[in-house]
Amino acid sequence: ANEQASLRRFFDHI
Amino acid sequence: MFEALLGNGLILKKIIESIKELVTEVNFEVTSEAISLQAMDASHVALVVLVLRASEFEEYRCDRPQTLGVSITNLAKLLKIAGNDDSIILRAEDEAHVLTLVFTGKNNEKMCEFNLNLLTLDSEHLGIPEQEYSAEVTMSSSEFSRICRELTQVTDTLNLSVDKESVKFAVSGDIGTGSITMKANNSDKSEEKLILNVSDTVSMAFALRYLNLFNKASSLSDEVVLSLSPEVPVVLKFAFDLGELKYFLAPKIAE
Repeated sequence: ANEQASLRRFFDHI
Repeated sequence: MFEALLGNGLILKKIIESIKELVTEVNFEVTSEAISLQAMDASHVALVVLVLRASEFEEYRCDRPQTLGVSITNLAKLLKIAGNDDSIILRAEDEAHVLTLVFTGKNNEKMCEFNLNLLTLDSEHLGIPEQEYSAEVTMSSSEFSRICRELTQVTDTLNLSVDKESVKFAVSGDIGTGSITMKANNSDKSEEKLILNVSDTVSMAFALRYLNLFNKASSLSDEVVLSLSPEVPVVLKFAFDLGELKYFLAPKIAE
């Protein structure tokens, strides 16, 4: 199974 | 005052249809250069980035930059009323509370005017870094759409592998496994053409449900460009005369 990553982990949240 | 006239209203109808299932309420930023938006879906897995260049509108005026909070759901309802051949005017006063939409028939025989109430939305702007991608795939948007749709019947996760020669779409589900491999080629047939720009081999997994939602934008552009690097979100870019629509999707990570 693959776990779904969150976009927030990749982009700075300003 | 902001006012933009779009001779080909159908393109705006298609754009909103392409994002309405991902994002329901968004801030449109209007400036003298462009109309743009950036919004994440509710589960924070996908991001929609739209830019419509002012220079591509038949008429365009924006006296001061403004943020217009729009219900995409309601905008889509209103745009359904516009005919495919209609021109569309978007208009907002400074510090507007409504966005005015005017649809005009090809022969000026009919004009519809609606005021869409604007919303005050928390603006959430993500800093998307400039990224060099390991692999870039340019292919027919309808072919990519078809592949994603067909493989969805097998399972919910697409394994995408790209090397210098080919791109492989692989799935593994309860009913079995399978893959579709396409080799780079410069065919005259747009359906077959596949351009690869690969510095490093990449293999990643993505949720087909989201890819299928992104593929609604295949009506906007004959080509889609996929940009991939290990462990960062994939970008699907659909470019058209008026601007571009990009979707970012976080990869699935092996447990």
